Amino acid sequence: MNIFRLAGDMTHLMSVLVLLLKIHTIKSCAGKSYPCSLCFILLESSSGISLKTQELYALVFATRYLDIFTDFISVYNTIMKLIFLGSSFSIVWYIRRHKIVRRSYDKDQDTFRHFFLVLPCLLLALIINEKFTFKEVLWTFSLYLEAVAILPQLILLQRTRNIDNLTGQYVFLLGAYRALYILNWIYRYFTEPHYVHWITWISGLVQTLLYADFFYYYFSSLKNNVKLKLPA
Amino acid sequence: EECFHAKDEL
Repeated sequence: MNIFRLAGDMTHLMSVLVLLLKIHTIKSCAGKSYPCSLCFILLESSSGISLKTQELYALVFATRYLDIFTDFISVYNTIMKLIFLGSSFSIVWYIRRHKIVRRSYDKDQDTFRHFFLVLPCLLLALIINEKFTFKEVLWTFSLYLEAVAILPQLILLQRTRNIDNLTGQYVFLLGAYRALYILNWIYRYFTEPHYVHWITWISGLVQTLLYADFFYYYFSSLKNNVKLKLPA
Repeated sequence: EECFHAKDEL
C-alpha cells in the first residue's frame, strides 16, 4: 500500500459518502410537513444523479470483486470491497425504489442506453485479457466498464441546468480517485519488480481522460466562484 | 504469486 493508493481509495470512499449524503438529504426533506426552501428545491429539481451510471458502477463492483470470499488479501481490502458493493447497490435501490428519492430522479433526461457500453466492454474483455478464465475475463470487463461508466452521468450533467454542488463534488471525487490510482501505478512500477499491468493502466488512463473537460469546468467554476455549468 | 499480486487493488 502506498500513499497514492490510500489517497485514491479514500477519495473514492468520499465520493460514495457524498452521494449517500445527498440521498439522505433528499429523504430527510420528505419528512418535513412544510418542506424548507432547500428541500423544496431539492425535491422539485432533478437530483442530477444518473441512475445509469450508478447501475454500471454496481455491475463494475459485482464483476470486480468476485474473489472477495475466495482470495483474502487484507481486512482493509475486504472491508472496502463490502462498502463499495453495499453502497453502489443500495444507491441503485434508493433511486429505483425509494418513494421519495426516485421522485428526484429525472429519467427523461437520463436516457443514455448503457447497454451500448456493457456489450462492447464484454466483447473487448473476451478478446483482450491477461488470462482467458471466467474470473479474469469478468475482472477485465469491470476495468473496461469502469472506464466508461461515468459517461451517462457526464451527459446528464450537460443537460442539467443547475448542477448542485454535491453532485459536482461527487463527480470530481470519482474522477480524482482514478487519477490518484495512476500515480499509484507509476509508483509501483518503479518500486516493485515485474509490476506491469497494461490493461489496468490503459483503462485507468482512458477513464481519467474522460473527466478532463469536467475537471476544466469544475476548477474554473471554483476559481471564478461561479456555479458549475457544462456546455451542452 | 504474480496473480495474487495483480489483484491486491480495489
